[in-house]
Amino acid sequence: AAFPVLLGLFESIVCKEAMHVMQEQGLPLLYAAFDHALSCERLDADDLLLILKVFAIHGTRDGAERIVRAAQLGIASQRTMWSVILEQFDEEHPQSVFMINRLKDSLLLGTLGIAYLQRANRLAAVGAIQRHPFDTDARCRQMTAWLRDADHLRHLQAAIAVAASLPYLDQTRGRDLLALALDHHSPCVQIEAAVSTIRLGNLSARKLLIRWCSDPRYSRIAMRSLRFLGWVDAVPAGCCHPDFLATADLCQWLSQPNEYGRPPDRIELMDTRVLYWPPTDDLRQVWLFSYHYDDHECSGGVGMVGSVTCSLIGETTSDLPAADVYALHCCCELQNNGDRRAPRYRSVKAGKTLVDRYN
Amino acid sequence: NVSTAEEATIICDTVAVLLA
Repeated sequence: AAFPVLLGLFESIVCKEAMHVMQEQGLPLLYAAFDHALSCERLDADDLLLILKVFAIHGTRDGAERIVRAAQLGIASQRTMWSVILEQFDEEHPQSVFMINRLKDSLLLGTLGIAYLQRANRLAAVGAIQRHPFDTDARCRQMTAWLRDADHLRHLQAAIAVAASLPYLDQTRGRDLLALALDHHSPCVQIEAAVSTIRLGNLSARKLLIRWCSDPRYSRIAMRSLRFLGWVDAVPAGCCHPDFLATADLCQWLSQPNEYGRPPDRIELMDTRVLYWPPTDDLRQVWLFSYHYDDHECSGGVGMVGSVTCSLIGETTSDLPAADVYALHCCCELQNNGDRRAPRYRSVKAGKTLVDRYN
Repeated sequence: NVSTAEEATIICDTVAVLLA
């Protein structure tokens, strides 16, 4: 149990002298521990991935070599920790190009494979690598499978990354992928494919992006793409209305992988008001939206925007009066802030007492 | 946070003991 805590300290170094000691004395211990774990096949995947994260953060060649070895062996390739590990390899990281090049011929599966594609896209975008490692027939077959996967939530991030990689692929090879991406059932993939189409010189996809701006469920992604392409003026005026922006905010929150993973099928404004909000100690506009998923067991709920965007899934429903929902969110935010006014247990009564005291 | 070389040394020694 102490090991993860100790590893965490390798990521919390705030002075040069301590960093020197950690790299001279600490990292070699972790290299040896990693090598030993591999040689005797006593693999605790959680510990190993935490060690790899430390290696990635410290940016040494010895560490990067071990990350490459673990990736080639496909150790725990489904774990989301691989995203965290490879995210460290940005354009500032001294081993990014080494890592990308050393893994270019390895078939990487699961989260690991997707994270590798995302890294390759990023490094290709800034010109850190000249040839995209997915510009091969074998990798194109893998990307085609990701785009065609019917279980779209499982491979949504992969499909988005494939769509983003298209400007860096040989055009003949990428043509079929582009057609698949533009026709993908997820608008998130279609938007990314539209951006790639534009970057490849076909400006006709611009109107597709503008159209998605007007749908609050995908507006945030479409607007970000327009900004990325330098077309801020193309955002329709109605998309800047506070109610619309608040709806888009909640849709983005609900779309996070650890929430529903996609925006709701329906979303409606339930209430909006200006009130003194105790958790932030200021006067602000807040919104409540009821949302619905057609195919989900829990079918829907209520979300709040204006302070901390979130939905207390399972606690609030659209049957509750708006004041009760605000009361529960108020309790929740105060608890998360460690505020001395926070009640021990969340309840409508405790929240209402707090909100009413200031309003 | 690890803010001195001494603290870093203690952590490394602890890791060494733990891994041994």
